[in-house]
Amino acid sequence: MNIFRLTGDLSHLAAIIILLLKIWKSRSCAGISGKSQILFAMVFTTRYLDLLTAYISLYNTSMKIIYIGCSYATVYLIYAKFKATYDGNHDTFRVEFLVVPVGGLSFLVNHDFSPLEILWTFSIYLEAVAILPQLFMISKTGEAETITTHYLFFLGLYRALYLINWVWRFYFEGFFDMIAIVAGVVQTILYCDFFYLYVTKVLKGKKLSLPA
Amino acid sequence: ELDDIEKDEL
Repeated sequence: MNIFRLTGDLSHLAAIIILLLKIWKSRSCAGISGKSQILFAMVFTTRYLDLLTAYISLYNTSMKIIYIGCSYATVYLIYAKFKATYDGNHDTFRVEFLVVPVGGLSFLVNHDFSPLEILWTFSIYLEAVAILPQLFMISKTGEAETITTHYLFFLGLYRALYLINWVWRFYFEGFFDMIAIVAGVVQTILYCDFFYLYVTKVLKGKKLSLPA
Repeated sequence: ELDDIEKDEL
């Protein structure tokens, strides 16, 4: 565990908590893509099945349980408790165009053709594109609440920090996982446009609105 | 081989 990995996890945890608190306190999920949140719940479910088979550390287990719990709670708030505030008309990304290719690819390109490994690979590929419905929704509504941009910033930052963690681990431990690295690079690239808007607008106190 | 390294990352 190196500092980049730890700050990456804390950034991820911050994003998940920010979103959950935003919806809970404002009692509204306006501007939030329920589809992306369902994809994230799928990512955690398929990735953390090893909770049932392997114990790595208290940190590892507790973080996985928190991630799964918060992601399902967020999906519940969006589709059940605050369903009336869910903006379905703008959350129209065709997620089947993500899940099907990702599912196929996880069967073709993986480290080991075992159920747990294929599900892990599926979760890695899915996480890389899971934010697309949310980014698509923002491009359709043309704006995003500031708190939502903070959520996206920490969410994008977490995998960018993981990339640095993998450089660190390759250099010091000779460890690298090509599947996680390639997917992580794709995932982080998808945030670049948002990062630019976040730094040039939100950090200057302006509202994030498109077109720029 | 990868799979004998526990997936300690989240």
